[in-house]
Amino acid sequence: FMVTPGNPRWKHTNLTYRILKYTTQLSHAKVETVISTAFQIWANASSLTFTKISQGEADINIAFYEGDHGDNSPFDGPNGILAHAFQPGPGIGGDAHFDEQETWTTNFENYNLFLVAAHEFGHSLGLSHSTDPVALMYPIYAFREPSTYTLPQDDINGIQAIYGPSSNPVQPTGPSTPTACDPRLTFDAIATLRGEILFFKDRYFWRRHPRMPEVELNFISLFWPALPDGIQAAYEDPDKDLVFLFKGSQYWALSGYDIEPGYPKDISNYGFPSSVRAIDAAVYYRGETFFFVNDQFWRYDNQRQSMQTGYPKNIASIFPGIESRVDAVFQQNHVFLFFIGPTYYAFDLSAHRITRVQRSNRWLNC
Amino acid sequence: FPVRWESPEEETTQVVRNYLERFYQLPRGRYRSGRSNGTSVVVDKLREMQRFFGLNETGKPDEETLEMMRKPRCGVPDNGD
Repeated sequence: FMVTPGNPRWKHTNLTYRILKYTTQLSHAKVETVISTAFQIWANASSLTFTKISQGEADINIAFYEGDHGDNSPFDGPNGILAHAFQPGPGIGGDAHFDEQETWTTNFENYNLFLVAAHEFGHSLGLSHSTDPVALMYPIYAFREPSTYTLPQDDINGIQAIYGPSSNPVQPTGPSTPTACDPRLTFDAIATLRGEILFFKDRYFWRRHPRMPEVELNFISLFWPALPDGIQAAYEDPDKDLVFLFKGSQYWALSGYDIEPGYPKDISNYGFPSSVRAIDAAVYYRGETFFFVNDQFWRYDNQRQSMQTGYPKNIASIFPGIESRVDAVFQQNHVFLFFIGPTYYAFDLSAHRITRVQRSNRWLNC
Repeated sequence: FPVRWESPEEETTQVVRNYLERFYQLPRGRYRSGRSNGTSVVVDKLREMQRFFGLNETGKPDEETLEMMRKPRCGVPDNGD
């Protein structure tokens, strides 16, 4: 995080705000709810309180303007610059302006007003931009589901650096960017996708492209806003050019950026007994899908669309050396790569044995 | 009047100059293609922007840098002022 140079801050903690000019794209009631929720994000992490007033001079004035609006920082029409805000202080200090020529929404379509407003209010309170891509104060817009949004740890640290700890008896904590080269790094799920490999972790995934040196970290919600965080298993069915993602008893089918209609569905469709309510890992190989649950696995025949008889079997009985619950698995060149904790095991399906054991984060160029 | 046609290089120059002036305090009017005196300032500002976003600090408007410049964002400068 970065505190604004000169450390401007409000001397009082019971701040007032006033909406001077509304957008024509959302009802006043919706705007007021969004603005109040955006302030609440900061109130939860600090000792600050925010009260809406409709008359008189507020600490933080909020308005939607087009183009040049007299503050020496003209807006630029749709996209580009979405909004700006001023550091704490008298007059224009603390004020937040939004570009009326953007499309303002309350869902995943560009641009979600809650996310932009919460970011701008960080400036109104004395924060500058953060270099942490996960942080709310990162300058680039990235969609995250508002209904489940919690302030990232970087922003909590920032606001508390200015105003001290939260007045909540239990100090709030928030998500942090996963550190690719943390030797303890584990993955939630892994799937190939048209030659790439996707490594899922919490609300993010790393994208490894065979011809790109860098491994790219993204929010899951950036590509698939309707998907939940914490994907537990994933596999690619190259014959159908679909990726299947699992969380709990639900699963989704992705075709590139699109979630196939009619999803999520229940995993009982695969023929699992009702006792199975979640999948640890999954991988597709030669017309069959292998599902790993605790110390057992199932084989699903994609042609016949039913489970093979005689399953589940014990994992170690078929894959000697894979003795624990599997976090994630994917297939490459007739080798199953099993990820268990911070280690992966390359199981050669032809030699029928483990041929390599390495740190999981080697796949992230660590 | 004939529409003023901008070569791709000029368009890139425009994008880079606007971005660095707005978000990295590049002095206005400093960066016009072909002029040498302002180039080192621009290279420094480009590197500062690339460092902020964790990009390769080439000092050049390469594709990943231009892609980042085109993303929708907040209008407040990145070095805080």
